[in-house]
Amino acid sequence: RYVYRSKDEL
Amino acid sequence: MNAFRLAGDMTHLISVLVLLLKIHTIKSCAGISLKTQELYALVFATRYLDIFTDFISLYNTVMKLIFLGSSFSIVWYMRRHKLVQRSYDKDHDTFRHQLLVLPCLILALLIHEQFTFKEVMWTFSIYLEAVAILPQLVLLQRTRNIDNLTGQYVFFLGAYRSLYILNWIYRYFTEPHYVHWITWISGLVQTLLYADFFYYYISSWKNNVKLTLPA
Repeated sequence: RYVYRSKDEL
Repeated sequence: MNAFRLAGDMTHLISVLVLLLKIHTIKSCAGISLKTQELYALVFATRYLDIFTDFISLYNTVMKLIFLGSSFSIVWYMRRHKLVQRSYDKDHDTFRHQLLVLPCLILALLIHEQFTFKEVMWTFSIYLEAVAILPQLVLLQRTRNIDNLTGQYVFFLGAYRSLYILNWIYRYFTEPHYVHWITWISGLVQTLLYADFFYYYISSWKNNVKLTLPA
């Protein structure tokens, strides 16, 4: 599943 | 995840733990701005709306819970705990932080990556975090003797975002299409606001003298 990468930071 | 990002998160964690240690063990919040703590609780509440919908990793979720839990419990301590309240410098912590919330909300409604509730709230949290330290820096200028834990708290809090900047530079050069102007500019503004604090903090540390900020 493609993870919404750009929000992988805190 | 790169080393800069991990170092940034650990530095942020340390700043939170230092503050919790100070408030929980010696029951003192001397020199700490309740306004900044409330702004940070709002930052995390609006940034981590996706905590139960988008699972990134266990690390990501655990860290979000830690930041949410610590920021709200610090606000609770400073508002409700009788003993902690005694050391709260209410007369000097007078920055009108409402003046920060509204402009950030308006800016988030104007400049964002997508016009959805979650995205606008997330963008609002990015803008708000950039200025959330202002009440704390103003309070430090008014506080005569800044104790070590307070100085360390602010130092690590400022350092974490500068490490994030290194992380963004690294990701920009290693990941295609990794461009996030909103986060980058806000993070830069946030770090620049600490510039004079860093200068006085490091020179007080080098000359081994008490940290004082000029009014």
